[in-house]
Amino acid sequence: MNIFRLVGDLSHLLAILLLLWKIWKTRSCAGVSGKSQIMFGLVYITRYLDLFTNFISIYNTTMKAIFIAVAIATIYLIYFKFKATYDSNHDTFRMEFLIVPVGGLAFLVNHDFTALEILWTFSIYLESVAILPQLFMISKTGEAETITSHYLFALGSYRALYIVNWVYRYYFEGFFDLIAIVAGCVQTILYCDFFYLYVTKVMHGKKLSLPA
Amino acid sequence: KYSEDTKDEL
Repeated sequence: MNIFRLVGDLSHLLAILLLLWKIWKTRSCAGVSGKSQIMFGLVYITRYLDLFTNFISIYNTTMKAIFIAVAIATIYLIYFKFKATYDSNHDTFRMEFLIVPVGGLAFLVNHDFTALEILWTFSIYLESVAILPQLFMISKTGEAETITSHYLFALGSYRALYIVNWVYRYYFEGFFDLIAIVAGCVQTILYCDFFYLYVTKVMHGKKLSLPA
Repeated sequence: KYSEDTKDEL
């Protein structure tokens, strides 16, 4: 474990708790893409299947359990409890356009042709594009609530910090995983224009609004 | 292969 990965994990935890809190407090999931949340739920479930079989550390097990629980709770709030506030007219990104190619790629490009490894690879690839419906929804509505932009900033920062973690681990531990690194770079690149808007607008107290 | 201990990452 290194500081970059620890801060990254905490940023990730902050992001998902922030979103859950926003929906719970405002009792509304307006501006939140349920499709992205479903895909994040899929990401955690397919990646953390070894939750009960492969113990690494208390920290690892606890965080995996929290991520899965919060993802399920968020999906529940969006599609059941506060379903009336779910903005399905703007959450129109076709998930199958992401899940099918990602599933195919996981079969073709992986470290090991075993069920667990292919599911882990699928999870890594899916996570890199899972935010697209959310970014697409913001581009359609032209704006995002400030708390939602904080959520996106924390979520985008987590994988950017993981990239620094991978550089660190390459130089100090001689460790690298090309699949995770390439997918992590794609994921972080997808946030770039949002990061720009966040820094230039939200940091100056303005609402995040895309140029119409 | 180095990817062995990716699995210690979240």
